[in-house]
Amino acid sequence: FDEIIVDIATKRKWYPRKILECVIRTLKAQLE
Amino acid sequence: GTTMSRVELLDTMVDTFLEKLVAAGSYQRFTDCYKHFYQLQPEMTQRIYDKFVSQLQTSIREEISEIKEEGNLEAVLNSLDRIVEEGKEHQEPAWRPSGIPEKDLCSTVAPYLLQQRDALRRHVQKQEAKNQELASAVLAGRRQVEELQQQVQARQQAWQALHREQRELLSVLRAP
Amino acid sequence: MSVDPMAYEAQFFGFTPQTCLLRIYIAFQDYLFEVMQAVEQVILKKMEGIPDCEISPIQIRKCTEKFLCFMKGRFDNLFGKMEQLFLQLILRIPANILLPEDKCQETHPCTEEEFHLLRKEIEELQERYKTELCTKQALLAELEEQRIVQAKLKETLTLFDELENIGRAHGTSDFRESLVSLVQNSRKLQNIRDTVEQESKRL
Repeated sequence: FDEIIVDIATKRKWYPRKILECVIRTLKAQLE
Repeated sequence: GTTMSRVELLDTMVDTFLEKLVAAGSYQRFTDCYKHFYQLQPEMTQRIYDKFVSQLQTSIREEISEIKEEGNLEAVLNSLDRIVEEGKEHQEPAWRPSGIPEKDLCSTVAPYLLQQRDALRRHVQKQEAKNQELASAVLAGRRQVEELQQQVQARQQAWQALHREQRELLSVLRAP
Repeated sequence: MSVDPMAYEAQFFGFTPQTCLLRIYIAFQDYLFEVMQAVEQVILKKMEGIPDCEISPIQIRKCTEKFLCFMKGRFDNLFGKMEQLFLQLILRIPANILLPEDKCQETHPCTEEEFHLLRKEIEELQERYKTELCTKQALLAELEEQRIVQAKLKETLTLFDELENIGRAHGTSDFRESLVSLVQNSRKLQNIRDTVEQESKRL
């Protein structure tokens, strides 16, 4: 249970940033 | 009243815990338990008890230092102090993850989509304005082509009339 | 009792506060046991040095257990209190606090509905932009076509101008007039010729 919490919390901390990097790249490519 | 830093609070709590633990395990209590040995060797009992207390305190404090070291806890707690200090004006309960990543991600991505939308709006408006100019140029061009066509047509008709004159002349000249 | 997973704290610390405290509890407890064990070892060793000592190791063990049992009880009670304070005051993200990585939830709150509308608007804008680009191509193509047609028409007009200039260069300012006058003169000549012919027949 503890590992699951830490795993989810870690994803919540880092994944938005990673996803954002992809989204920004995609938006830039679309604009170009 | 005074806001202690989390690190100070932690040290204070551990000190208080130790203080109370040692107070609970008083010398009185210790000698009660080791009564016979105490009666035989009172000084030795005192030394052993003192050693017990100091060793327990040292071990527990070392453990706390180790944990602080390991998890870089002091820096983390100090940064939490800063975050709390910065956010203290905000009194209502703050946002918390909803448990639905897609939902939570909307706000993360939204600012960039807004930028994208604004950039696209600018591009569309710019292109529309350019096309407006082009459209006017095309309309002007169509009018000009029409005028030229009319001019050519007029000249052409003049030459055709001429041609008719010419044919008439020939017919006159050729008449027997 | 529902367990508070303290996931938000775990997001900040990288571990759950409960685990951290469990780790501390186990370490402290181990130390307590170790120190008690050391105390008992020292006492047993000291007793070996005492001649005709009536105390047996079993008795000492019982004393140790008695003292440890009491200490463990107090330890658990005190640790429970410290744990509460830890979880409330130290390893807790206050309810009104948002972590830096979640700031956008506050600055740009966006519901799923708004998000989809925004994406839809972007798609529409992209379509409009493509349409405008196509319009631009079509307009440029027509301008190019007009340029060619106008050049052709101007070329034709120039041709007509040159023709007239040639006429002018040979004394005929206006072809049509000259042709008309030619026709008239020819007709006159023909009439004269006819008249002459008639006269000669008559004579």
